[in-house]
Amino acid sequence: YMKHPLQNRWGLWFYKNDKSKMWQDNLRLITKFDTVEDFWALYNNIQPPSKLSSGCDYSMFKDGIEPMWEDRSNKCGGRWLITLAKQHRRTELDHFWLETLLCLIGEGFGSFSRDICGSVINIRAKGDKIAIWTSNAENCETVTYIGKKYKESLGLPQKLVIGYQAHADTATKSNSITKNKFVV
Amino acid sequence: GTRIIYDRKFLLDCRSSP
Repeated sequence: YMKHPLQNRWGLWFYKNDKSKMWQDNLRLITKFDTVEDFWALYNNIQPPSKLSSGCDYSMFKDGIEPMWEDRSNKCGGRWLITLAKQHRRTELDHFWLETLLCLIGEGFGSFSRDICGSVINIRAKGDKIAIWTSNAENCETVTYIGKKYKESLGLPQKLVIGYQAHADTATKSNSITKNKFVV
Repeated sequence: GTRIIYDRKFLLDCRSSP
């Protein structure tokens, strides 16, 4: 029986908000995998996002990319951001997260998948967030394709608008609102 | 070059196969 190889090796990271520690010390690489079977072995054995405590994150990034803006693969990039209302934690959150992971490991964006860095899910009392990070916020065609395909994969209604924010803008935003570089 | 692409149905089927 041969395992099904993935195009990329991925790392799954966990972040728990412990204010007594430095930010980076709260970030842990759980494990890496590069086959479909190993993905499921991992996914089936970790808590679903809806069970995590507030302030926690999961991140899944291509091997060699760390889940932070500062990483050389992320610093010129941005993210398609899905913000969820509080009541969606029970109903949609885990489903959206799995669909996001399947999009990534299955190279669901075709040739545009080369711009994919990874995905982050933030569990927050004020509303959970899921994002797909890409490497170059200037690649308009690639970013727009990924946004449209991602909306489709999540089954989001056409009229629901999602925004893409460059990390550079998010990092330097003055108020709590970050301007969108693209919307679909 | 080639790219290994799996659709979600295939990935979900792999989850249930032993």
